[in-house]
Amino acid sequence: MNVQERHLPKKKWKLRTLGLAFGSSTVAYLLYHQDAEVKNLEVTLYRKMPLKAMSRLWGRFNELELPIFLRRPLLSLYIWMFGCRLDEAEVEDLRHYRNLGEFFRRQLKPDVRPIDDNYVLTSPSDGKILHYGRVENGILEQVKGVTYSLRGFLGPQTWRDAKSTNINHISDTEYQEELGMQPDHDLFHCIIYLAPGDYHRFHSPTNWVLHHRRHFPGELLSVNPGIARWIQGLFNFNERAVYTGTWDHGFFSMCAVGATNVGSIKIYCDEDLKTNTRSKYPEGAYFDKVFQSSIQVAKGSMFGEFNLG
Amino acid sequence: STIVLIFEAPKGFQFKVHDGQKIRFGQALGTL
Repeated sequence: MNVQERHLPKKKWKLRTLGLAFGSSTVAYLLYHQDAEVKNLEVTLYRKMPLKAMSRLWGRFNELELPIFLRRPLLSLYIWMFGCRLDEAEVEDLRHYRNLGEFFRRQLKPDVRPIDDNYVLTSPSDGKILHYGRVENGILEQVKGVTYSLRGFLGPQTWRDAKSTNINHISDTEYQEELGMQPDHDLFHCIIYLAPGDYHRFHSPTNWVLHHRRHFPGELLSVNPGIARWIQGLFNFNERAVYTGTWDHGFFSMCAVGATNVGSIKIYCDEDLKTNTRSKYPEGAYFDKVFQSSIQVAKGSMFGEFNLG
Repeated sequence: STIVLIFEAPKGFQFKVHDGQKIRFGQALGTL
């Protein structure tokens, strides 16, 4: 600061300070909005990609029967790339897997995953905990600070006599209240991400009774943690099979969410479920199935699998 | 691919995991 500036009258200082504050705020505002616009454009372009068609093609390719001499080198490459634990697989001889699709849905040896009986809720699958916690005001977090809505994820509560069938007319908080939970109860959630090398079958995390399935034939965006941090509401866009029912403590739901190249979901007690088909549906479309007789699902029992495709 | 669990439980329910933790099927997720 030179001598002249030091002796500027107070009024001029105030004007300069105000000008500086205004200027920096404007620059920050413009940068923020430019970033937001660029991000929106990137997300829109990403969602326009033909990821479902590409995944179906990948699935079909991986169902081709490999010549026996190629099975070991090709599958070994996959195992090396994604860090699979071959020693845990029920079948360790790679020549027995006709293709990558079969290896992807491999079974494990019966003793490598003991079920913890000391806990009421156990992990349904191998993977990484993406996020967990209480559901507050009908909003869930896919990763810290990035949210999606419960009503968008589950859809109208037609599996029970909810007051509102049109969920667009109620708030997220009202939607959660309509779940009719007991007064001393809360709603919780947990997201488990399965990486490409993980065991891709999943099991029941507790004893519960299944009443209803809702299939959202959405998109097949990647669900890796990086994308989950990037796209708000990611899980409400993707194809998913939502199973709802009850457990000892009230409402319970388990949802299998598909992803790029892994959009083919099979549920052992629900043969009608067909995922990643060629049919086109409007955004938000869903198909319901009410199980005529409720299905008792035992803790640790095999529930379903993700497949390539 | 991803599995999402959403469930009602008494307010005292506690998760036995942390964000980013690697987990295997059958391991403890939470308790009352």
